Amino acid sequence: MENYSGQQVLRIFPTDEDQVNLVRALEDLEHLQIDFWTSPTKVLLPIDIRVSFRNLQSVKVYLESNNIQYSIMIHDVQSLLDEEQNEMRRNRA
Amino acid sequence: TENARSTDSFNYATYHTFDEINAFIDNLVNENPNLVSKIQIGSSYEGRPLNVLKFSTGPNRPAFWIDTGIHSREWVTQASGIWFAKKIATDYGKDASLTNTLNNIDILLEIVTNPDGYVYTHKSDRMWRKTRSPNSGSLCVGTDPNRNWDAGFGGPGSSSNPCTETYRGRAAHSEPEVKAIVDFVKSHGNIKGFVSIHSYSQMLLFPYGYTTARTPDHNELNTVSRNAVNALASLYGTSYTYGSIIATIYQASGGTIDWTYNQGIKYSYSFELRDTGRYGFALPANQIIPTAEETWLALTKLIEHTRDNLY
Repeated sequence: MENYSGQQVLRIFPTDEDQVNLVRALEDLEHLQIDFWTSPTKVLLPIDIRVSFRNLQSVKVYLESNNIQYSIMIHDVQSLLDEEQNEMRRNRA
Repeated sequence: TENARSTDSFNYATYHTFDEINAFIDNLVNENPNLVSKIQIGSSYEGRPLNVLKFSTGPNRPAFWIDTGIHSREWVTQASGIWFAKKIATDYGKDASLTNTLNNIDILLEIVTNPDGYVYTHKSDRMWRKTRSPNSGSLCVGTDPNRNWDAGFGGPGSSSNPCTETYRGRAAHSEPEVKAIVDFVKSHGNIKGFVSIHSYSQMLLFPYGYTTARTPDHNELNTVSRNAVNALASLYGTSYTYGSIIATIYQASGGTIDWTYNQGIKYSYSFELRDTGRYGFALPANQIIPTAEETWLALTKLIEHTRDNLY
């Protein structure tokens, strides 16, 4: 299985159209391998992105340097998925 | 052991594998032979069956279609689909409205709409969204089956890059999972309502997604959607927004319900189930049943309106 250790999901809160476009620009940076769980759409609608551990700092610096507010929605994706797997195993048992 | 269980002892509060879901489907059919049948409408790219449950009490009826799991990682949708199936089978003959519905129209339910992707989420990559068909000239696999429909295909809100999550595919209906539904809808010819279920941003949407043009039925769809989300909220207070796809979330070309609407299925909707802001696609299993319960209330409103306003 793909391992998501250290990966986080960030919830981004763009406050104007420029910030929406700045987040949208992340989609084109393929090397960052960002998985958009919800897409950049409108001002005030949150955007959720899953970011690999390797690129986490780069993405956070990008957001902070552009004064784009965000919070950490999921601190470690793998821990959630581990819990999900454990529960499935428990139920089968 | 799960495969051998009856649908009464099936655990609806956990996530299940593709094989377990298929065993559930077979058990439900065997337990309700006069109400439920299984139709295989095609096969996925990797050869898995595309199974549709048909709830019917008579021949040649109009139908209401529900599909779940077209994006494979949205596990709460497949799990909700299982719950809906059991609910329909259990409530027929007991719940007056559902009994009235099934005495007049059929309900069609495809629980695992993207089986290759779903199996892949269990075996290799929990966050896989697309189909698993290869793309010639690219190492990246899969097409977004919700951008592969012949409704503004190739327009804004879909991608031509096979390595993106919204890759539209080489042509409209190039994905067998999509083509199977297209062929079934066309051959059936009497589907009056269509709901495609996704997760996780708590929305009830209707056409269009590929154009800013309003459908001629916009006001009616808006009213029905409002009633549906109000019904949904009545159980646990879960707040949904509603509206046309393009006005509510974003421009999305090649989407499922734009195609069904353009085929003449007036009552076409798309759900985005729970949750906002905590778990995303990794919604804990203890939220499956509450999600399914509240969604069923909204679905009931959509089905009833279709039943009472056949066209």
